[in-house]
Amino acid sequence: LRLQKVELVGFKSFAERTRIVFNGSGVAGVVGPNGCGKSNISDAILWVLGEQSAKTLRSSRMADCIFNGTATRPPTNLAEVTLTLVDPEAEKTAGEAAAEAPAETVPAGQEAGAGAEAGRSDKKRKNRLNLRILPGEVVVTRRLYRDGTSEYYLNGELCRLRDIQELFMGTGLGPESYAIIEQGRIGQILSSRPSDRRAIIEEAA
Amino acid sequence: LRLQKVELVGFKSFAERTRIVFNGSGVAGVVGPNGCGKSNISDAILWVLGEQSAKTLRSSRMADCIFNGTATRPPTNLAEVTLTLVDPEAEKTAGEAAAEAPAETVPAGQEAGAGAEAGRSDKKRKNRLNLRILPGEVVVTRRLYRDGTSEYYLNGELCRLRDIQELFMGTGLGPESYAIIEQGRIGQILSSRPSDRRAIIEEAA
Amino acid sequence: SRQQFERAFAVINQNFAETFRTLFGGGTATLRLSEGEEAGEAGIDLICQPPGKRLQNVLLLSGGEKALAALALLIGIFRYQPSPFCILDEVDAPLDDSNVGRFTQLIQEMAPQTQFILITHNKKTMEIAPVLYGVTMQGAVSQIVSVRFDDAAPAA
Amino acid sequence: SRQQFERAFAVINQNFAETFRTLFGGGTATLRLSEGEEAGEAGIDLICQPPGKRLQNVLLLSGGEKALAALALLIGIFRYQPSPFCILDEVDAPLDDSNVGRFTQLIQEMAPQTQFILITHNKKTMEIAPVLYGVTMQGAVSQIVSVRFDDAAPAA
Ligand SMILES: Nc1ncnc2c1ncn2[C@@H]1O[C@H](COP(=O)(O)OP(=O)(O)OP(=O)(O)O)[C@@H](O)[C@H]1O
Ligand SMILES: Nc1ncnc2c1ncn2[C@@H]1O[C@H](COP(=O)(O)OP(=O)(O)OP(=O)(O)O)[C@@H](O)[C@H]1O
Ligand SMILES: [Mg+2]
Ligand SMILES: [Mg+2]
Repeated sequence: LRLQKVELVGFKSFAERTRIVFNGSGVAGVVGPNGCGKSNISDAILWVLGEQSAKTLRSSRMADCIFNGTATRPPTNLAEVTLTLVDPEAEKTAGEAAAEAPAETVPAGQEAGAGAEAGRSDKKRKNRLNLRILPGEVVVTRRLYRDGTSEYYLNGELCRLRDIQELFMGTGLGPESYAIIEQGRIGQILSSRPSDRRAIIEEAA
Repeated sequence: LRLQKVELVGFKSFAERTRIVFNGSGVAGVVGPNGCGKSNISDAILWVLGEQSAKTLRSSRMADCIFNGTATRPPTNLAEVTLTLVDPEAEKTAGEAAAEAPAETVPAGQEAGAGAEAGRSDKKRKNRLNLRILPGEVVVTRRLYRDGTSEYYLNGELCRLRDIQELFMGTGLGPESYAIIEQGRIGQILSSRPSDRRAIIEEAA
Repeated sequence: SRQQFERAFAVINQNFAETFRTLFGGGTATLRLSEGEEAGEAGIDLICQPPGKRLQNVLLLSGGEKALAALALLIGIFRYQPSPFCILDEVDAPLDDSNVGRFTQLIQEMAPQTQFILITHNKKTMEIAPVLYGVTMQGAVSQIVSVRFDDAAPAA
Repeated sequence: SRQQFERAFAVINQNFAETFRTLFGGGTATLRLSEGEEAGEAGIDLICQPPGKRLQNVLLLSGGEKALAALALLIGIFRYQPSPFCILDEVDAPLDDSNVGRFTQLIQEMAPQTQFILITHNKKTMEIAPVLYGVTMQGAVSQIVSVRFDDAAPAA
């Protein structure tokens, strides 16, 4: 499996639909001033993988993850993050996936699966989110509505949180993953008691 | 009062007598690779002002502050730090103090008050540490021997820790001082409970 | 005493607000006494509004914003009880270039009254120091060399 | 299960030691199970020896050395259970230039197997990334622009 793209809308400071595409071009840097939203991207990925503790996401409650508005812009009612991974073997046969722009804020009004992909065949879209799933792609979507409703989707079809967690078990992206080292995690490791550190190894085992 | 110099020997990684002179030339930067001893200088100043908690000095016991040797060099039996402050009014009349080098590792074998000052009159040296005290200077010395003995000196004369603490009360260098913000202190302020933060203000009040 | 605390709190709150504005280039911040069952339980929260953003508890800000707000509090307390010198150990580590610029500007404003000693790895911070003490380790023993930057002499 | 823990511990300990050597350019390090009254009380200590220094508990090292040792542990665990990508958020903040160099070298060694995403303010770290995602805030809303550095095209 390799990472293909991350798409977020209404998640924390990312009010507008934002797509980040990785093209297997090597190390990716994320840069910008303090407070611009870099760590929020890493929170989004933790969240779509099934993080259930608001504290880990630097929030007091899960609803704090939904864009909560600015002086000139109202809050949204929905936070949605979609993570696309791809099986390199199956992808070799597809070939078209490489055409997307590496990062863009999708113009307002476009829904998942529309936009740059609108011109392609609709034959493959028989899933609830109307996503176009290419061969070898694994697409995970999580939604949180302001009324508290949560939804999870696998390849565009409604599923349970547990299905997502089971899918990723053993891939290094499960609940005890060390794929994401948050800002301050290093300080946490050092200031924790030795038994907490042992728990870290026990989780990974 | 203004800061004149700091001298340390046998304190943590500063095995050799080291003198740091400040000449009122403005902001001083302390730079160097990870682990070279920069924070140890700030520990030395905390220590000579009367810090009694080994934990604040990143040690498990006070004896950890004494140079504990390397593969090729034995531990020392004594840690000593001397802090010199000066009253600018009284100093105007003196004028000679500006001649010292701003920072140097004093050649081995020289004791406090010797070296660059050896050529000057011995008239003023009627104190136990044989220090030459210029007009307006306030010189605080702390020693710790490996057998656990502690000594404190004010202008070269033996005194109690309490005399040093009382001297600095109200100057911003007393026990609740915010003159030294250690590496990680900022993280501590943020991760402490609101009542700990209140205690910080209570101390300062 | 309670009166003493309230007087100190008022001054420190004011200093905190002003220092915050300098470090953030705007915005507002205040200390708020939070209720507790007993007087001993009460705490202090830092309520901050970086320029252009909404008011929120400091704990919800970004890593660099939190560091800057906490520094504003510590400097605010320092200004209430100033001392001849102030040592800041790597407080600039999480800051972006423009925040380091505001931090160094604050230090330069306060420098005439206080001998600042800045331990740092940051080149922009080093640039405001007329004298640098370089620390090295040789055979696990620390040594110091000083370099002075005058208008007259080129940097060593 | 106990057996499972011991097997994981052995591999992670090995990874930790190797990663430590890469990040410190030498030295040794080991995880040590510390005794506790009950199995649940036992903990893990990191016993480290940076090149040229004596063996000591990680808590006695300098700020930057501690961060590097903790990173060696986290990467050691990651290598035990690798995933398609790894996000490191400002882990380079307390490091001096030469340690940042060793950190980036480690990342480049692991990059063929893993998509690394490095959130950073450090220019030396940015230099090893063929693609940079620049995040900005406009009206308190985040935007992203990407810049690709090919051999063919000049940096935007
Ligand atoms: N639900 C939300 N709605 C709107 N804005 C939010 C929400 N949650 C967080 N934010 C904003 O996101 C910003 C924090 O972003 P983030 O932590 O990603 O910054 P960063 O780029 O990592 O900065 P640093 O370099 O300082 O670590 C804060 O200003 C915060 O106000
Ligand atoms: N009693 C002692 N005897 C000898 N060496 C000691 C003693 N106490 C501490 N040290 C050494 O001092 C070094 C730490 O120095 P210090 O914390 O000042 O580093 P630093 O320059 O602040 O680094 P960083 O930039 O990473 O914060 C450690 O390598 C430690 O082994
Ligand atoms: Mg961040
Ligand atoms: Mg340090």
